[in-house]
Amino acid sequence: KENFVGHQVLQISAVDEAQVQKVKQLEELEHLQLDFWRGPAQPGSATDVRVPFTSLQAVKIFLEAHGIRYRILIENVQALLDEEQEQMFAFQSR
Amino acid sequence: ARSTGTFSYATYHTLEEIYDFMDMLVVEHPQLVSKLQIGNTYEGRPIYVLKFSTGGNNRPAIWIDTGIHSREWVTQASGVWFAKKITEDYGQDPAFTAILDTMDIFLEIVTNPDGFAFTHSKNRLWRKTRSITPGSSCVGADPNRNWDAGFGMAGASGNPCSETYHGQFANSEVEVKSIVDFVKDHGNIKAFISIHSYSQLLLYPYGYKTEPAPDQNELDRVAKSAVTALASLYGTKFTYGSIIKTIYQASGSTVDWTYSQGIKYSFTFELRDTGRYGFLLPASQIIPSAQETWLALQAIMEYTVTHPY
Repeated sequence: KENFVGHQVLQISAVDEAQVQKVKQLEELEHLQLDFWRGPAQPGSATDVRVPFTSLQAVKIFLEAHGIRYRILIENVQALLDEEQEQMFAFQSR
Repeated sequence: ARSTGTFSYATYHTLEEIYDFMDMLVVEHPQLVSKLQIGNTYEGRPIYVLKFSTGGNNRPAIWIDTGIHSREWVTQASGVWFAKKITEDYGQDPAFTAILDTMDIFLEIVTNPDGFAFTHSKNRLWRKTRSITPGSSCVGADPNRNWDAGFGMAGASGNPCSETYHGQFANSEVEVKSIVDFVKDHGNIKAFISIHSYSQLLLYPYGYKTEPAPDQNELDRVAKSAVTALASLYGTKFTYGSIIKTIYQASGSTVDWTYSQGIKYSFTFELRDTGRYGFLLPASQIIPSAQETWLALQAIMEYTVTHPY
């Protein structure tokens, strides 16, 4: 199974069109292997992006360098996946 | 589960469990429910649609699909709950009974079976189909960018490795083509509702162009009544509007194509999110999400019955 240890989901709040465009630039950087759960839309609407562990530092520095606010929506994606599997197994065994 | 009565709607299920559920429902309600196979997936899995009908011949119909983006698990789980709800409410809830006495309902619970199986076996966060694109090592296309409505325009990606890759050509994904053929063959579908998660949105055409849909005002009124009904249960607030105005440009989307076929009441849902889990919504949220969404669906279905065209 694909492992998402250390992957985080960041919720980005772009306040103006210039910041939205900056986030869209991120989307173009294939090597970061970003997975946009909720794509960059317009100022004021959240953008949720799953960031692999290896790209976390670069993305956070990029956002901070451009004064784009973000918060961590999911601290560790794999932990949530493990919880989901445990819930399903617990139900099945019950 | 031995029956749909002992089936648990408060946990996520595998493809096999959902397919078994469908068969149990048909056995338990042979006069109301039948199972149609509208095609086979790229990897050869059957694609099933449940038909709820109280008779008549090719009655006007309502289409509901869940799970076209495989990782959006709360949608397939809600689809299972909707199926059970329909069998419970018919003959009991007067308003819903009137709907099913007038129209048929088609419900495709797992619209992307290959992707769904892959989310259980290899990658929980898989979104696309599992088709192979010649010349690329990346697999799958976005089944909500593969429809013949503005296909390939801005708002989709031509890169097979992208999560919004539109596919080699319109309807290249057999999971999409199967629905297209079904809709065209049936010819009397009056409402088409495609269900995604999350973001709490109710969207209507267009996604690929900014000009308003001819029925913009009516669709907006229907959407408003639907999200008002949805919010009445747990207060979950939905935003509504055209795809391009509410979120962003998205070309080749399902409801842009169904609308182009004359299916006026074409909507896309994005179900609830608690702002904490995204696609990994805890199983405890399945039933509340399904319950509130059903209120919105019923509002759209009642409007469709009372506004024939």
